[in-house]
Amino acid sequence: SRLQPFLKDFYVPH
Amino acid sequence: MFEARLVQSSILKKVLEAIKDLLNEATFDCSDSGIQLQAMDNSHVSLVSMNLRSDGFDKYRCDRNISMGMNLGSMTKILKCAANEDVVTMKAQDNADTVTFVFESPNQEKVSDYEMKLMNLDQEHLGIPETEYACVVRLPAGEFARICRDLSQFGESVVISCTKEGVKFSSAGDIGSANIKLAQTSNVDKEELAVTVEMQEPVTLTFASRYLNSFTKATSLSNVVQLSMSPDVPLVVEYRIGEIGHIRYYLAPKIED
Repeated sequence: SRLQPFLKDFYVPH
Repeated sequence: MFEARLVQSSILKKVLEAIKDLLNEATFDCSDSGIQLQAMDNSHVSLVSMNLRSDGFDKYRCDRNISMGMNLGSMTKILKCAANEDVVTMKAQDNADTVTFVFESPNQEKVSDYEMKLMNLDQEHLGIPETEYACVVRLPAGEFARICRDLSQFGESVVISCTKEGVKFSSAGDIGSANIKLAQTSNVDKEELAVTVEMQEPVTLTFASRYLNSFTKATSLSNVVQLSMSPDVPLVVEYRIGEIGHIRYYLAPKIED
């Protein structure tokens, strides 16, 4: 099966 | 004082239609340059980014930057009160806790105003860097919506595979599997009917069909949708909003467990 990553794993909060 | 007037209120209705599947509320950040919105969906899996440039409005005034947190369910109720051919004006005082929507019929015989309470939303913004993507695909927005709808019958995931020949969408599940191949259009008479691929390297990525389907709620905004993909980074699904701006959706590809 496959996992759905969160967007915060890719972009930094500012 | 903030005031933004749009002759076509239908644009605002379509924008709302395009975001309310993913978001219950959102902050509209208004500045001299226009109106911007960035918000993640409740599960923090996808992100909506919208920009309406001030020069795209028929009248635009924003003396001080203002962030208006809106309940999108309430905003939907109010915009349902506007006829498609109405002119819409959004207004707010500086530091106001309400926003007013004014709808005028084309002949000015009916003018209505609706005041809506604003919300304080503590929303996190993500910094999204300018990115060169390995594949950029443009295709008719209606075709993309159709593909997402058709494939979501098969499985929770859609595999998008892009080569210089074209783009392939696949899904598999309990009932079987499905593949839809779109070849790059050879001679383009009408841009809105074309399938084009700009490719640096081939890319194959897997996405949750539920989110792709939500993104296609923006289909009425534009004839064309643009998909930007690179290995291991979020997909960008972009629709232009007439001559006034754009809406972009971001969704990370699924990874092997």
